[in-house]
Amino acid sequence: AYIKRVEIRGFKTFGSKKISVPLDRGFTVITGPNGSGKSNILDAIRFVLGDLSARSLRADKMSEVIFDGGRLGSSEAAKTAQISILLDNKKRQIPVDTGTVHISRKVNRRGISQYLLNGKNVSRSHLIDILSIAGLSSAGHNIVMQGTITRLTDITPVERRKLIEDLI
Amino acid sequence: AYIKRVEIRGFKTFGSKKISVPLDRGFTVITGPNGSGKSNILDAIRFVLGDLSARSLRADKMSEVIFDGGRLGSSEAAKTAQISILLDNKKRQIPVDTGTVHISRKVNRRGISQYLLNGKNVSRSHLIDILSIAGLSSAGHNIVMQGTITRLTDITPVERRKLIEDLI
Amino acid sequence: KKEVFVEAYNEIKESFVEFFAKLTGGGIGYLSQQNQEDPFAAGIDIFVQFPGKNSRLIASASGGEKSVTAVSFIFAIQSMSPAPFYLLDEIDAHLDAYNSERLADLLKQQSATSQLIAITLRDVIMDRADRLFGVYIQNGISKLVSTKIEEVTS
Amino acid sequence: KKEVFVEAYNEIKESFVEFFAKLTGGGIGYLSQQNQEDPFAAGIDIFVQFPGKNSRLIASASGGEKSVTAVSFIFAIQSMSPAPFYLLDEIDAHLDAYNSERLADLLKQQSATSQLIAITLRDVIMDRADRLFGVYIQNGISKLVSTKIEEVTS
Ligand SMILES: Nc1ncnc2c1ncn2[C@@H]1O[C@H](COP(=O)(O)OP(=O)(O)OP(=O)(O)O)[C@@H](O)[C@H]1O
Ligand SMILES: Nc1ncnc2c1ncn2[C@@H]1O[C@H](COP(=O)(O)OP(=O)(O)OP(=O)(O)O)[C@@H](O)[C@H]1O
Ligand SMILES: [Mg+2]
Ligand SMILES: [Mg+2]
Repeated sequence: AYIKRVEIRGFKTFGSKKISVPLDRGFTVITGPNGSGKSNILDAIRFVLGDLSARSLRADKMSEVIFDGGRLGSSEAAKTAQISILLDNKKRQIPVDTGTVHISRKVNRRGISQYLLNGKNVSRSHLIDILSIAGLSSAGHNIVMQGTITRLTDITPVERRKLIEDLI
Repeated sequence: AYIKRVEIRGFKTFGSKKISVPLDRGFTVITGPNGSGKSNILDAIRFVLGDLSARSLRADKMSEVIFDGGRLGSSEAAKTAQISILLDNKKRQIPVDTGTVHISRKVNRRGISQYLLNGKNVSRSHLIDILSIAGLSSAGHNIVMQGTITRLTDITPVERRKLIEDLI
Repeated sequence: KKEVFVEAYNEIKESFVEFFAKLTGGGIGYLSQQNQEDPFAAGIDIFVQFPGKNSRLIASASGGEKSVTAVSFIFAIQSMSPAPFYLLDEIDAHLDAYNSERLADLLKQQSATSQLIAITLRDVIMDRADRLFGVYIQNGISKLVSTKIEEVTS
Repeated sequence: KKEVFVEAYNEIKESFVEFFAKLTGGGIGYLSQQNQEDPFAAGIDIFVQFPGKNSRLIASASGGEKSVTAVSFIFAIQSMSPAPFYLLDEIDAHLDAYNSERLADLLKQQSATSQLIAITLRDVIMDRADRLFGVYIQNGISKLVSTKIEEVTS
């Protein structure tokens, strides 16, 4: 169940004009200068998978991930941030009977999020249940945020055992 | 009160044959492959300045900083780890009446440390009192360990204010 | 439950040795249960022996050595339980040239098993990409340029 | 006591703006007291405006941006209260080429005020050293080679 593409609109440094990021099923690499938006793309993926922690998205509250207008000024700020993700589902790892699964999340300035699954409104908890069956989550050993690679070596031996327990 | 040189013997990857590291009063740069001993040199400086936290030296207990013999085997392990540091004191920032100040610390396999100040045995607390007058300490905003540079930006606003308070 | 755990643990343990050797060019890394009879009473240690050195607990390792060890652990878990994708943000930040090169090769290899999306500032990793995106910013707005790397076949 | 604090704070505040501008090529960074009347009741925020962007609290900044901001803060403190020496272990780990170059220049400059000892894997920083040490390991034992960089005067 890999990610075919991510669509970003009004999220962090991504303006109101939607940007579509098609991902390779093998090895995709993202590069660019400091502050250009690389980590923001990864934040977008975690956001659409249901991350509730504004803090882990480097924001004080969830509404802060909404594009603030950039150099064009706050009059050009977005009203909502929206991320969509298209997941391959040929092997039906996600318990939804479609060959690809489309997930979308939009947050407004009051910090309220709406989720869509294949175009249909769903509650976050329903979405999380479905995603977890496929091993999809906004956190886990498979997501290494910037500066955290040595976490796996710095955790305690007991935490390390628990990590393995949680996998099975 | 800058560091003129550091002498390392039996400490971490530094074997029983003493190594003397003369430092420039301006800009000294240390480079080399992963695991070659660069950060160990900085650990040595913090160690001789009285660092009591084995954990911050990446050891479980203080005796673990003693050279373990390397590829030559544990028969070649050192019995003690010793660091000496020669500090410039022309401006008498350190309240000792010598133009340079020599500080030494040796730890044995039972984890017991001995401190020497200009060749004379002193208690750690006496040494710490003298060093702190000169603004010398094994921790502080002037010592940035590997992977911690963004700490100053990640601390809370209140912690940041306290940092400034502690300077005056 | 204990058997399920032990089976998973042994599989990860075995893969860890393999990946660590690959990433370090012959180093010996191993996991070790602190309590063999009752694994749930204690934790799991990581011991590493880098080429030319002694075997030591991971805590004393250098920044680059810890990064290499963590990556070995991640792919060891992948062997037993592959995640659908991996998001890797600048995991090469503390690696020297020699280790970055090995990491780049390993990422390329492992991307056959799971989708890998990696952020890097290093050429050696960009060079192995199937698809490469350059991100840049204009008036505070991110823009992307894409380079799909195709095999040249005449 | 409050006056002493406010005086120190203002000095650091002013220097921070200066160093941030230097390190970012014209960016605007500033400290801000959360409670102006009673500074001890609250904390100190850092706002940063990188060239081409809006002013934002430091929390949302990127890894490289945070590194640059932290370094500006360290040297801002140095202006008011210089430490005898600075130990800087791979503070450039997350910087791109452009920011590393500016950092290298700044470290060279500030080494006139206080002794700086920096660990790096980057050429651009090694090139500015007054003294450069290469560390390598043999049989698990560290060895050093030293290159003192002398001005060539004929
Ligand atoms: N809501 C928002 N509106 C506009 N800009 C934002 C918003 N939230 C965050 N940003 C900006 O996003 C930028 C960070 O982007 P990101 O973390 O993706 O950079 P990066 O490319 O990963 O850089 P680095 O190489 O330094 O890690 C910061 O400049 C931050 O101010
Ligand atoms: N008591 C000891 N005896 C022998 N070796 C030790 C001891 N303590 C630590 N080491 C070794 O020191 C090495 C770490 O050295 P150090 O942290 O200085 O590397 P580094 O040059 O900073 O590398 P990097 O570029 O990856 O940060 C590790 O291989 C570790 O096992
Ligand atoms: Mg980043
Ligand atoms: Mg190091």
